[in-house]
This record gives sequence, structure tokens and C-alpha cells, in this order.
Amino acid sequence: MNIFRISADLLHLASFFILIFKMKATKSCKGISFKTQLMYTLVFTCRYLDLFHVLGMMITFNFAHITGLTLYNTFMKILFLAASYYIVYLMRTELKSTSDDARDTFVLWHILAPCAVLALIFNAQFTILEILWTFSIYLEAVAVMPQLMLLIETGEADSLSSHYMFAVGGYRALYLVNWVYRYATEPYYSNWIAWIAGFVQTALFGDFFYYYFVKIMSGDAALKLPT
Amino acid sequence: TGDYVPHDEL
Repeated sequence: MNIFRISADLLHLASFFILIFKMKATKSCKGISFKTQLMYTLVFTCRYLDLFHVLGMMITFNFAHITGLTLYNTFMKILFLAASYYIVYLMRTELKSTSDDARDTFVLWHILAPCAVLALIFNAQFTILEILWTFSIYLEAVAVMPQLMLLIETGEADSLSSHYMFAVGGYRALYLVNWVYRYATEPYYSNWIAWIAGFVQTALFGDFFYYYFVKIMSGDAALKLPT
Repeated sequence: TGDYVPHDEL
């Protein structure tokens, strides 16, 4: 665990809280893509299936392989799952009437199908758990596309939405730094599937980062995209 | 595809 990894995780955690706070405070989820949020629940569900493995070790009192890192990961995984499901739940129940569904027009199969095919071809092990893990990595890289499309459609984002987007994009950018650090300091550490997907994910946020910093510098309340 | 890497990240 290095400073980049822990900062990335905390930034990721912050992104959920920013979004939940925003939705609760404004009683609205306008400008937030339901499709992107739905994809994040799928990403975490497919990736964190190993929670059952940890749970199995705990209920059989097999603590030999449970380290501090396992406990940290388990705690964070449960938080990420709970937060993402809660966001989807909020957007489909009390905030449904404020949802931007009419403009949330991205076709999810356009990312789901390629990610599934890629996960079946390019994986480290041809096992169900490993393929689902790989699928989640590919899907996370592109899951923000409906949100970006909605942002372009709308032409602007309010302050909290752009902080949320910055936190989500920033977390993966910090993971890139973490991977460089781990590659330099840990023998045999190389996970090219995560590296390539992480790079693609960060690159997708590139334009957004640029406008975010321009906005922060100029002190505007809302982020407006050039038309 | 190289050596298997355990998933110790989030």
C-alpha cells in the first residue's frame, strides 16, 4: 500500500459521497447519467465476487490468509457496493421524476458487448471469476461514456457534478501512478490488463479534466462546455 | 498473458 493507492481509494470513496450528498441536498439527480451509475453497480458486482471467498474464510475461522490488506479491501469493497447500489436505488425511487432519462441516450450494448468479448479473449486465466474480474476492468474503463454523452448533450455541469466527475477520473489517474510505483518497487508486479484499461479510463476523462481546471481557475460556479 | 497477478487492489 502506497500513498498513491490510498489517495486514489479515498478519492473514489469521496466521489460516492459527493454524489449522494448532491442528490440528497438538491433532491434531484438531474445531469447524472443513470446508465453510467448502473454500469458501476455491474462493475463492482462482477469484480468483488471474491468477497464470498473472504466471507467463507471468516465463517470457517480460517484466518491464516486474512491480512490487514484483506480487511481493508473487504471493508472498501462493501462500501463501494453499498454506495453504488444506493445511488441506483435513489435514482429509481424517490428521485426518479428528476432523472435525465430522456437525454441519457447512450446504447449500453455498445460497451457491454465489446467488453464481454474482450474479457473472453484477453484474460489472465479462463475461469469464471477471472473473466468476470477482467470484464469489470474493461467495463469500468468505458462506463463513464453515457455520463460524458449526457454532459455534452446538456452543455454544462453544476459544481457538484463536476467535482464528482473530477473525483472519479482522478482516482484512476492516481492508480496509474500507483502502478508505476509498484512496478518500480515490487518484483514481478505487472498487470497489463488493468494498466491498459486504466489508461483508457483516465484518457476518457482528459477533456473533462482540462475544462475542470479552466473552470476552477476562472472561479465560475458552473462548468460550461464549448458548443 | 504473463504470470497471474492476485487482485489486491480495488
